[in-house]
Amino acid sequence: MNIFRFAGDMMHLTSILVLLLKIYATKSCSGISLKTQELYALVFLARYLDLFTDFISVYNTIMKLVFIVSSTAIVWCMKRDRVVRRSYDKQLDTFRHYFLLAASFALALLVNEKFTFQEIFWAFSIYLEAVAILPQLVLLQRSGNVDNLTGQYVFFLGAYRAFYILNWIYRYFTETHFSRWIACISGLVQTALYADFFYYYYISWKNNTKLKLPA
Amino acid sequence: KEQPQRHDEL
Repeated sequence: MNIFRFAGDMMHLTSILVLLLKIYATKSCSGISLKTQELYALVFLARYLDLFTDFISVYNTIMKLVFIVSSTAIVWCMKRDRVVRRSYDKQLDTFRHYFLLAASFALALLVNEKFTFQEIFWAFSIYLEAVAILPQLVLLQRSGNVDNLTGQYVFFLGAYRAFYILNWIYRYFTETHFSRWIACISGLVQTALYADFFYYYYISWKNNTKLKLPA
Repeated sequence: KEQPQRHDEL
């Protein structure tokens, strides 16, 4: 494992911790898209079906468990916690995420590394992760104002993707048989979705003003 | 045909 991959994973972990901190400290999930969170929980459940069949490392196994548990806990909290769920911006979170689900699954049936149950679900999770942030970005754009923790949450998620691209570039030059078209192309698409957000995040950081997205 | 690569990333 190289430093870029590790940095990426740590950014990913940080984003989840920031989100948990926001929900726990403010007892509020305003500005957070339940649909995006549901998609992420599904992404991890579909991808880590290999948890019991393929052992890579203790690090991988622990991280997989952490991602599954934390993402399902966030969904549970937003739906069931009686204080937190009152702050959910349901009327703003209207992105039709079932469309993303269906499209990702259809693509996974067509483009996969091998036509097996696990490989199809793995490809599905890669495609779904690439677009899962869309309901969140749409919600932020609709609400206009973005609170600090929510802004940082999306920032760390984007940073995680950026480090994964550096990781693939590094692996491409250091490994002899590195070809992961499915993961790399989906990863590029996923990172590109953050470009707009990053631009406004940078502006607000530079001017030291509150993050605001144009309507 | 080539076997799929092991998914060693998260």
